[in-house]
Amino acid sequence: QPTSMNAFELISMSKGLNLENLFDT
Amino acid sequence: CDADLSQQQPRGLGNPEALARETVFSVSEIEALYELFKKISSAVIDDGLITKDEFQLALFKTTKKESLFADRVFDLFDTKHKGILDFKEFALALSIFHPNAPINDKIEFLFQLYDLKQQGFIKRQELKQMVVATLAEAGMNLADDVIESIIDKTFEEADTKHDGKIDKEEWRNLVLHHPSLLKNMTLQYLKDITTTFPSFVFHSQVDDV
Repeated sequence: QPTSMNAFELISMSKGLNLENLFDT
Repeated sequence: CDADLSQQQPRGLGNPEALARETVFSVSEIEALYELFKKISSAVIDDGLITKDEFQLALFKTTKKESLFADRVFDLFDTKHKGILDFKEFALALSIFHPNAPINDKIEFLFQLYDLKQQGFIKRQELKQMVVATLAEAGMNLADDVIESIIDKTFEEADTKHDGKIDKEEWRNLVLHHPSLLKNMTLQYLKDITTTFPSFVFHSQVDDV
């Protein structure tokens, strides 16, 4: 639930911050 | 002008032994990482450099998607501020994401990423901008007063000096209470990079140490 998270926990869900996809070539 | 700058950017693997000394990677891992770099940097233009478009393409499998955070990550990787990444910039930045990299480097990198205006602290407005961007990316709608209450709650916890901004020390304390905030900063893939890109052995220039 986004409303129960602190703002940084919510931001850390952004796909732009998940670099794992770089390895999926 | 940009074209002139990209002409000056070094291309190729460079000196893998020197890069291994500057990072947490072994020489073999640097060479395997270069295989990944070659794939990403040849996706649009095969010029041995990663453009922002190629970076976004690798992350989202499309150049269309715009992400505030992918932009910020690219800009932090781009330490020479030329709008393109050479292999050394790529390897130095990804080294911070290695499971063996010092936690302080991860904390510092993420702080810089969130410090949108690069003022040495994160203000309410920046935090709200990032929350709004995250929700927009995910296609989620939250009422403004709900977003405001999330920001309020975060500042109540993080801004222990009560000066309306989160500085590096406060950020560090927050992360130590919420280690999950660092989860994006560790990529297990980097530990297995030589098995993910075994073809590096065909191009290897040196015996590993």
